[in-house]
Amino acid sequence: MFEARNVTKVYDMGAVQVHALRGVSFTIEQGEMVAIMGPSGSGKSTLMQLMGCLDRPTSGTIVLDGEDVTQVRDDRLAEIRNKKIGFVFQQFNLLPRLSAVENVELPLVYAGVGRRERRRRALELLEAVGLGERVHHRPNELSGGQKQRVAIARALANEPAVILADEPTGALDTRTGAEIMQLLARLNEQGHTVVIVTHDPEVASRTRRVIHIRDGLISKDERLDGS
Amino acid sequence: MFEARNVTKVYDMGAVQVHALRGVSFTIEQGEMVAIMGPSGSGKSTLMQLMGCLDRPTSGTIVLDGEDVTQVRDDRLAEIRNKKIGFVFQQFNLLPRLSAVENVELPLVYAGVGRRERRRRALELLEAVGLGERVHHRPNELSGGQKQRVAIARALANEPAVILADEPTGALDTRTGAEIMQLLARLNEQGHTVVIVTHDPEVASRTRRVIHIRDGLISKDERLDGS
Ligand SMILES: Nc1ncnc2c1ncn2[C@@H]1O[C@H](COP(=O)(O)OP(=O)(O)OP(=O)(O)O)[C@@H](O)[C@H]1O
Ligand SMILES: Nc1ncnc2c1ncn2[C@@H]1O[C@H](COP(=O)(O)OP(=O)(O)OP(=O)(O)O)[C@@H](O)[C@H]1O
Ligand SMILES: [Mg+2]
Ligand SMILES: [Mg+2]
Repeated sequence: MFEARNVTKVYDMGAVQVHALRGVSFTIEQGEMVAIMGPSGSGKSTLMQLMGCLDRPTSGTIVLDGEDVTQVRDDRLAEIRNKKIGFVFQQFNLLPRLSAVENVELPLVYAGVGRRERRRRALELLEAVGLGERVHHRPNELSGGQKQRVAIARALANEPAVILADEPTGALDTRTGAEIMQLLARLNEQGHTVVIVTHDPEVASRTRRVIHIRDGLISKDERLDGS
Repeated sequence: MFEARNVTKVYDMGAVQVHALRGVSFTIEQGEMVAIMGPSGSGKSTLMQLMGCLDRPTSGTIVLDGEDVTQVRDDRLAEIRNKKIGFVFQQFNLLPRLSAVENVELPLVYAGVGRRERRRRALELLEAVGLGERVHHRPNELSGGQKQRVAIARALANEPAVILADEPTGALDTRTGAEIMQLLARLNEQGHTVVIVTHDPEVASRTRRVIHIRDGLISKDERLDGS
């Protein structure tokens, strides 16, 4: 599914260079459920953005389903993002002038899904994350945890093979967070690959493997089921 | 310090009315350290915005240091906000075109503090939240937890009597979160009133009182030291 080899990312700020990732290598098989943990600023979101084909590494390769995504053209990258990957952003990145249901429909629009089916699917997803009564609210008319759940629903719209969730329960109370983890666990049982950046040990304990990142490097790659 | 009496907040969306707060009453004394907990969407941020004089209740009163802030004019409200209150927003609300240090200096600019003293104070605060090496980064060049810490530093710039922090550790790993809680506890020992919205029971356990909100109402007002 995912194979990262010696991936680096340097942010060039002119006078200063920030080495956000310093040579990261790992393999994630289709159907795995993996947590990524590490201190604030250690490179987790940067890694997720590279895996999600939202940005390119400075050096190294990322192979997704046998395709080296560091070598493909931008339009192919956009196609991979839309068809294969569901991305939950750490800061949600909702479109401010669209309602919750319109935000969730957006990936379905790009995928060419018809109007009635899009609406049905988007409403079903919002229901699944507990937002059935907020579907016409715009982002600035939603609470922090409600925005987060719209972002999660949107990531699931195209039933992507890979779900990359950057701190998907960060703004949620324990109970709502547990409901979201149930949802992700169920999708994983159905065969979706799930990668979750989290600071919450509770969330990490619901995965089968934890990749620890520290200062742009993997400090530990830990299997939780003893295998 | 704070006295809320029968506070309501209704968001009027035309066809629909959202009753975000349905009659909330409580008193917080100067020097208390209080947590506010409750499910996503229950009204916590709405309550914080009213306490922080960022918005007005639909009905009811909020008295801050003997002054009914629901009756004062907008310019007095702005003055109270700048002098008495440090607000950490759930979504940070940093100015995108300013660097971290410039963002932290902003309340000091409004308070008329001189250039050299502002810079000294802002750098000291960024150091205290572990961002000494990120002072010239803009918000989009910072990680989620780094943005959160800039927002915290900014709230503390004017050494406000009241610190209102809406989920200040939500984007932080356990250790960095604990450092922030140390900082807030120390400020509380020095006499600052600290009110923290949190989903984290760890954070709540470091306060002496937890106000539980559910569906726009206070469901429980719990003193943690048995007093
Ligand atoms: N555009 C950028 N320009 C310069 N530096 C950047 C940029 N984006 C991120 N950084 C830096 O790269 C490092 C890694 O950032 P990243 O967002 O990956 O951290 P993170 O592990 O997700 O942290 P958090 O847990 O706080 O979200 C940080 O130190 C950050 O300051
Ligand atoms: N501008 C608005 N217009 C309409 N409804 C709103 C608006 N702002 C908030 N709401 C609604 O009011 C309710 C309370 O929102 P609030 O942001 O106070 O919740 P919260 O307790 O902070 O939740 P979270 O833990 O998710 O941040 C939510 O159901 C939300 O959808
Ligand atoms: Mg991050
Ligand atoms: Mg909130």
